[in-house]
Parts: sequence; structure tokens; C-alpha cells
Amino acid sequence: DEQAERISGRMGRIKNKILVMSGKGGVGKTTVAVNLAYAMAVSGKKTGLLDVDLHGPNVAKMLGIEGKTLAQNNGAITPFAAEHGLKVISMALLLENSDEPVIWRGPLKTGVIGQFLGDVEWGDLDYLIIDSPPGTGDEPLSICQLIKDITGAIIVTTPQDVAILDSRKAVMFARRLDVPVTGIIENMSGFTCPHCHKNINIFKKGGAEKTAQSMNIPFLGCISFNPQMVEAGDAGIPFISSSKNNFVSKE
Amino acid sequence: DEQAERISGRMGRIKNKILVMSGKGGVGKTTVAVNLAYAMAVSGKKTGLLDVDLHGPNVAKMLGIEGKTLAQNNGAITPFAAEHGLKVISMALLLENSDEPVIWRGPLKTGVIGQFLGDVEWGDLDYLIIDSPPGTGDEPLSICQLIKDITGAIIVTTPQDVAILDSRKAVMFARRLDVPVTGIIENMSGFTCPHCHKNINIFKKGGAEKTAQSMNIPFLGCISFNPQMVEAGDAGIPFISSSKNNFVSKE
Ligand SMILES: Nc1ncnc2c1ncn2[C@@H]1O[C@H](COP(=O)(O)OP(=O)(O)O)[C@@H](O)[C@H]1O
Ligand SMILES: Nc1ncnc2c1ncn2[C@@H]1O[C@H](COP(=O)(O)OP(=O)(O)O)[C@@H](O)[C@H]1O
Ligand SMILES: [Zn+2]
Repeated sequence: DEQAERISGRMGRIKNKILVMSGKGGVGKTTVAVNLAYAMAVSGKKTGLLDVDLHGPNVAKMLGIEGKTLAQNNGAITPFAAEHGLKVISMALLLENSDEPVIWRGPLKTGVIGQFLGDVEWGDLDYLIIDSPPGTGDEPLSICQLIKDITGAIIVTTPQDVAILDSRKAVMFARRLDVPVTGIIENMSGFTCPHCHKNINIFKKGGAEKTAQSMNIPFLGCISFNPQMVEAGDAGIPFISSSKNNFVSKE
Repeated sequence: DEQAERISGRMGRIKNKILVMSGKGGVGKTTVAVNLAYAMAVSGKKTGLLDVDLHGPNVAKMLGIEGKTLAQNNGAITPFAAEHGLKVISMALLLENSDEPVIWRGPLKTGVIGQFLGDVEWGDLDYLIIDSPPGTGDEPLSICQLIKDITGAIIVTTPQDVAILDSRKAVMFARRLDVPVTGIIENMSGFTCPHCHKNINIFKKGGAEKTAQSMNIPFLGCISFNPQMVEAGDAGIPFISSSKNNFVSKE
């Protein structure tokens, strides 16, 4: 079909397509996707960032580009050019009012995702990082079915049991759809009090590493719980741009 | 249509139907739904708890009833009877293997939710608490369209800007569907170090109260960040069962 051809034409010009997903929400998936894409753009790679979390498109907020709008010409959409040449597409850049909920059912969402892949002028890219909503529903399913040669999925989790439980479902989802699992990242892993520097084990440590071993997937490292990340996310400044720390210990 | 009649027959025997929703994941929505339902059951109200987060059904884990299965007779499903007579339905009680992802598109999800409302023997209840996935997609949309006289929606958020931004979408979602907004709860609001008792402003405070005022909806109170909640959730023991604290200061 005609859309499938347009999609494979555009995706053919992108070397690596990486889906960032999580079984559970609030684990830091968008934070990881934004910082990963930003880090790649800063290091000189031609990078795109696609936000397919249509109901909660936070990529624009975390990059500080809320309120910007996208240009269209002859039906093709031009992605927003953020710093360091990072090309961004997010539902937030298509909505007039940020209070407006996207109350769409599955089939409509799939149609829009098809347009994000087939009608956006991504051009030649080294990486396309795709931020998906939590869970294994229509959005990640459409991405994995519409992009025939997806490079892999990065799974983000926090160390608590409920999040680990859901991250295993995300690994199995990738397996069912023949998408290679690039690896699993443990976010919000361990926290030291900024006042007395004692360890506060809000979230235990090590759950993701154990899951990686038991499911035979790469463990990509830990990111500790860091209040500066919350501030950076709310301020729209990618965390890695404002600090020298190495975002993920093992990336 | 035949299913709609069955649904209104069963829902007619339930006094209050309350949807617990959030714009963003990981804000504590399931924790609030489980503890609210548990508190009502403990206080002697006939209470049901329905988990329509089909992709990440954590209600069973947080109640410590993972692995239990549901009985069926003549096509009707019997809810699981947890402590204090709390009746529970969750996708987790229908899946053999907790690693198995539910890879369903919208229409299939809507069909299953229709069965959870029309084919489950809820009986006479004072309250049915419904835990929904994050966002404004198929699941909360189906609940609001299938239950004609829904009592209201409780919106859970954390204080950071990205979560507040998404909680406003959830309020607008309820308005668009003529569902009364019972109110908004701010969870993980403020945190004191267990060692030196100094305040760690991981998450700012007050965002939800401001949103409540600006959108003219009731503010239901704050729940502070409490590491015991993470432990209780992972252990499957509702937080309020093991402590005397008043779960929400203003409920
Ligand atoms: N390592 C971290 N330490 C502290 N806060 C974090 C960390 N990673 C993410 N956050 C914060 O947690 C919240 C949820 O992160 P987000 O990336 O939106 O998660 P998701 O995309 O999984 O819903 C945001 O406020 C973000 O700033
Ligand atoms: N007030 C709180 N303090 C500390 N941890 C909390 C609090 N409320 C929830 N949690 C923890 O945060 C995580 C996410 O909560 P959950 O109820 O699963 O959120 P949601 O349903 O919004 O995805 C769980 O590990 C839970 O135990
Ligand atoms: Zn301290």
C-alpha cells in the first residue's frame, strides 16, 4: 500500500531506528530518550527524536520547545530543528493548547503514527530515537509493525518490583515482534541525601541487572536518582547539557 | 445493543462508580486506587476494585493476590474476594504467566472492558473503584462511554511540572466526556530524609492545589513521598493496612 512505500522510502535513509519503551509509566523513559538523542546530536551524529506518546507528549516540554509549531509544505511536515541540529516531532508541537487532551482510539493513533514516519521530512539521519508511551499497546505496536528494519528497543525501568514486573513484559513484547533488545537501563537507582550524604534506599538497586541476566539481554547501566534531573526536565534543559556527569555509566 | 443492557443492569446495582486516572504514569495512581478501595472495604462499605490497565495490571501485585485465578460459571466471571470482602478484577488474574505482554489494539481492549462491566458478578456494591492506565486513550474512554452514570473521576498527580501539565489534560478529558471531577490529589509531595530529617525537595509542593484552583475543581489533599509505600506496594500489603497514618490529609 501507498503509505507503506512512503514509510520504507523515508526510513531507508535512516541508519539506526531505536525505540525507547517501558512496561510502566514514570520510570524516566522520556528523560532517557531526550538525553540520549541530545547526546548523539551534541557528538555530531545526525539525530531525530520522534515522540509517539500521543496522550502525554512530554518531549517538547523537556527540550524547552513547547509552543513552537511545525511547518508543512505539499503535505510533508518539516520537523522542528532544536539545538545541535536535533530534529523533533511531537504531538505537543501540533496542538494549539497544552490543556487539550488527545482523546483518540487506537485506529486514529495508528494513522497519525504512519504519517509521522511516512510524511515527515526526516532526511538522512544516523539515529532516529522514538519515545513511546508506557505499556505494549497501539503505539509501540504500530512502530514495530510499520518500521520493517527497526534497529532495537531500549527498555527503561526503575528498581522497584512493580516496575521490574512490567519491564519483563516489555522485553517479551520486543521478542514477540522480532525486535532486537538493545538492552535495559535501571533509572532512579539509589539516592544519597544532599544534606547528610547518607544513602536513602527509596528504590532498591540491582533489579534490572538481575532481569537482564535472567532474560539474557544486555544491561546498559544505572542512572542514580538525582533531583537535578527533575529540575532539568521541568526547565526544558536536557540534563546532560548542564552537567559534566556521564549520563549512563555504561552506555 | 445486548451488551449495553447487561452493563446497565449490573452497573445499576452499584451506588458509586469512581474512575481513578492520571495524565502521566508513575504518579501513584494504582497506589491511590488500591488504598482507597481497601480503606472503603475496611470501613464496612461493599467495595469492588476494577483494574482496566490491561497492559500493566499492577492491582493484583499491590494487593498480594498475584497468581490467583478467577472462577467462571455460565459465562459470568466471579471477582476474586480479597480481604474485608473487597472484590477484585484484574488482567493479572486472567494471565497464566506474568511475563506475558498483552499486545492488543484498541478495539479488542474495548471489548474486554465491556465484559469486565457486563459479565462480572459484581452484585450490590456501595463503591466500584476503577484503576485506569495513564493518559486519555481507549481504556478510560471506554469506561466513560460504557458507564452512563459514572459518579466521578479522581485525578492523581505528582508535583513536578511535566506531571501537572498532563494532569490538566486529564481534567479536560473528564469535562469533554461530561464526567464530574471528584478532585485532584497531589502524591509524592515533599520528602524528609529519614536520617537527618531535613526536607528534600525532590518534588516541589503545591502544583496540584494551584491547578485545582485555576481549573475550579476540588483539591483532595497531599500524600507525602514515603519510602514505606514503595515497600508496601512491592510486598502486596496496602499501605494503610500497616500504618495508622491518614492516607490522604483531606479525603
Ligand atoms: N534519574 C532521575 N532522578 C530523578 N528524577 C528523575 C530521574 N529520571 C527521571 N526523573 C524525573 O521523573 C519524572 C518522570 O520521568 P519521565 O521521563 O517523564 O518518565 P516516563 O517517560 O517514563 O513517564 C520526571 O519528572 C523526571 O524529571
Ligand atoms: N507517596 C508515595 N511515596 C513513595 N512512593 C510511592 C508513593 N506513591 C506511590 N509510590 C510508589 O511509586 C511507584 C509508582 O506508583 P504506582 O501506583 O504504580 O503509579 P501509577 O499507577 O501512577 O503508575 C510504586 O513503586 C509505588 O510504590
Ligand atoms: Zn539526610
